[in-house]
Formats: sequence, C-alpha cells, structure tokens
Amino acid sequence: IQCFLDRKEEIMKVMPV
Amino acid sequence: GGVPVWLRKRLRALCNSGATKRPHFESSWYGPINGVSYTVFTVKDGFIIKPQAKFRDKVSPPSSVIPGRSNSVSSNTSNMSTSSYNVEARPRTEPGPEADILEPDFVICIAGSSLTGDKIVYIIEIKRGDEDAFKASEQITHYVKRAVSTGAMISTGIVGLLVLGSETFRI
Repeated sequence: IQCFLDRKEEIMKVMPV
Repeated sequence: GGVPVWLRKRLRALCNSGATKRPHFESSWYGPINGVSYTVFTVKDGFIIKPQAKFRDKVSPPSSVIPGRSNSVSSNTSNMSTSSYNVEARPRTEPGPEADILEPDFVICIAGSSLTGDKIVYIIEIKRGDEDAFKASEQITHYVKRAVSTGAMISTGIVGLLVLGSETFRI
C-alpha cells in the first residue's frame, strides 16, 4: 500500500493535468 | 492512505493464511488487490485499472505494402488495428487468432478520453504462494518488457508487481 501511495505521489507530480 | 481498515485486515489475513488455510485459487487475491489499487489510483485522479489487460504484439503493416508508394501505404495501414497503447497491431480483418497476446492479471494506467493514449503505470501478476517463483518472475519480466516496448509510459517508467502469495516482488 505504501508503495502505491509513494508512486501515485510521484506520478501526480509529472502527470499533465 | 484511504485504504479501509477491513481491507488492510483482509490482506493481512491472506498474507498470514499459511499453507493450510491459503485460498485455493489465486482469484481470491483479485478482489482485495483490485480494491487497494482503485482506492489509491482513483478514476477521479485519471487512472483506470484493466483486469486481464491485453498486450498485443507490434506488427508491421502487410508485406504487400511497397515502400515509396505512399498511396499503397496509406490504404494498407489504415486497415491496421491500433491498441490502447497506440501500438499498431494485427487488424481484425485478418483471419485466425492473433498470436502472442500477453494477458497480465491487472494493468494500472493513466487514462484519458482517447482510445489509444493509455500510459502504463503498473503491471500486476498474481500467483499463489506455492507456485514456481522462477517461472512467475520470468512471466512478469516478459510482460514488463512487452509493456516497455510499447513506449506507453510516463518518464518514471513501468513497474511490474509479482504477488506471490504473501510476498510481493517489484520489477
């Protein structure tokens, strides 16, 4: 679960809105 | 992180079930893992989770296409099938089954309104704890390689997760 949360945070930073 | 207590407990119970109480089918893991995935990678935030996602092999346009003859190229390539990862795949009009389709248990994608613009975030393959770890790792590696070959990813790459009973390996 922590892995998922960390990766989501990382993705949201680079993802175009 | 928004994952309900009951679901955390259920996953813990699955992990602690041991050899005797272990679920009979790997599908017992599908629901809980799908639940955790959707709790974190929400539709609202632009994600989609594909159960039994298909990775189709990239194919070249039909051999009848002669390089340099642009009209012939356009008429033939328009017949090609395009996957949700923007891979040119074998057209549906070709007879017989499509060869070499890979089918991981789940693929988590960044989605959008386009039918061909999905970006792969995670590939998840689930196995019971008593299955051959080496074979399973080869399988997930094959999936990740195919996914990478599509180029459908963001700069942080693609991560494969092999759930092998109570253990999860990151590839």
